[in-house]
Amino acid sequence: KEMFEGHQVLRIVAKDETQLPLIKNLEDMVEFELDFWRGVTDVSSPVDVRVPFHSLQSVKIHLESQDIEYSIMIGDLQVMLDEEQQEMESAARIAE
Amino acid sequence: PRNTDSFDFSRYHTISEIYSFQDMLVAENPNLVSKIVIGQSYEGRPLNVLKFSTGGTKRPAIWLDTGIHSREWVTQASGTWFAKKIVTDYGRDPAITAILNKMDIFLEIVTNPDGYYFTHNSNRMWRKTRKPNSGSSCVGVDPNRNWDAGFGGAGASNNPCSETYRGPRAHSEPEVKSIVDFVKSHGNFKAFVSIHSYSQMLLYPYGYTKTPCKDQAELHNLAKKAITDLASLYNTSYRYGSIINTIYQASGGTIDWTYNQGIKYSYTFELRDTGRYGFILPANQIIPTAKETWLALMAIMDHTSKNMY
Repeated sequence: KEMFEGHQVLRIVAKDETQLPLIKNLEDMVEFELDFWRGVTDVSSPVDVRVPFHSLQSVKIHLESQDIEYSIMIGDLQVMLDEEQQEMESAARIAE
Repeated sequence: PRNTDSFDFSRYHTISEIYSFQDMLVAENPNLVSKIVIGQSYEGRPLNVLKFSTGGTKRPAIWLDTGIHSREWVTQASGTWFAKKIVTDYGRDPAITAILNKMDIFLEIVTNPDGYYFTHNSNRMWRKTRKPNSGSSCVGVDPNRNWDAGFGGAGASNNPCSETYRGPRAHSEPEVKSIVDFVKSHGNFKAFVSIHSYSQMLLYPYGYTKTPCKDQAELHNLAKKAITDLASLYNTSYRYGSIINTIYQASGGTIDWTYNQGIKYSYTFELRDTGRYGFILPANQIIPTAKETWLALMAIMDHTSKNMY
């Protein structure tokens, strides 16, 4: 089972149109193994991207070096998945 | 649960629980609901479509599907709730009763069963199908880039390892081909709604070209009405418009193909997340999401039934 310890989901907000292609460039950086949950659309829509633990520092440095604003939407994805799984299991037990 | 009344719609379910729900619903409503298996997934799972019909043959029909991207769990959960809503409201709610007295509704809840099973047992983040790609170690095709509509154009990837890999050729995926064949053989669909999550959008064709579709004005106005009805429940705000103008260029998309087949009312929903959960939407938001989405679906189905073409 694929585990996602330490994976974070970053919410990236472009300041203006010029930053959109900079964010889109991330899609081509396959070494980061990014998973775009919400793709690049326009300035008014945030971009959500899951970043594996091993790429986190590089991606954050990359964003900060280009003055691209981001926040951490999910601090540790596996924690959330564990909660979801526990909730499913406890609800199933109650049903039984 | 021994019947669908005691089915817990407020939590996420495994594929076998959803399949048994479907069979229960059919058994409880033999005069309204039947199950059609339109094909098999790559790994051999049945592609179940629930048909809601009050008679006639090949009546004008409405298609709803959820879960084509397997990790978008709130969509399969909402689809399950829609199925129960239809049977609960038929004969009680005048609007859905009027629709079903002249049209059929087809609902495919688990449109990508292999992917959905995989999200429960191996990788919660899985989006694509599970068919291996020859010549690559990466598995799966994006089933929303595999349709013969602008296939091969910009807005999809040629790389089997990409989440938006279009596949080796159009309709290469059995999960897609089965719908294509079913829609073509039925020949009388008037509306087609494919439901995704998340980003709260209601989209209509096209995604592969900037050329406006010929019914753009009507589809735009109907989308506006639908998202207004949706927002009336919990104030969930949606954006709406053509795929290419509202999100990005996407080739080989489902509703571009259905629209090009002549199914005018072709829409894609992107359901919640209203907060910061993304695909891991808490189960306590399933029913509110389903309820608000149903208002939008009713607007589209009502308009379709009153504007036959």
